[in-house]
Amino acid sequence: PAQRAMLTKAQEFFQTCDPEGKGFIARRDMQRLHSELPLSLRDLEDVFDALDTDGNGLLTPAEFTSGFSHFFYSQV
Amino acid sequence: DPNMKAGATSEGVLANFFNSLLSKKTGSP
Repeated sequence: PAQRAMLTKAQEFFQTCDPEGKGFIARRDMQRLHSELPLSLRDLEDVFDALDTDGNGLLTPAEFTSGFSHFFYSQV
Repeated sequence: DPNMKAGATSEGVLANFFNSLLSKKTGSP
């Protein structure tokens, strides 16, 4: 059940970052969240770099979910 | 160890980011 909750949340957050449903998150999608979240552009850059484990400049759902799962399981 | 420090920092920044997303979701109807 915890894993299902984690995946549901990860999917939900991915859609928040990718509202057009492109299937990936680009750096500028992340920067767009600056107006919605209380984070600086620098913070959002750091978040993007931390999640973009292969460094190709795009976040896939797998990369996003992997980063989120670390956070999720550290909370529970 | 600078690498460990970088890891800890990115963990903090990610926690901050996901917490913000969580409160954004729960904060809006």
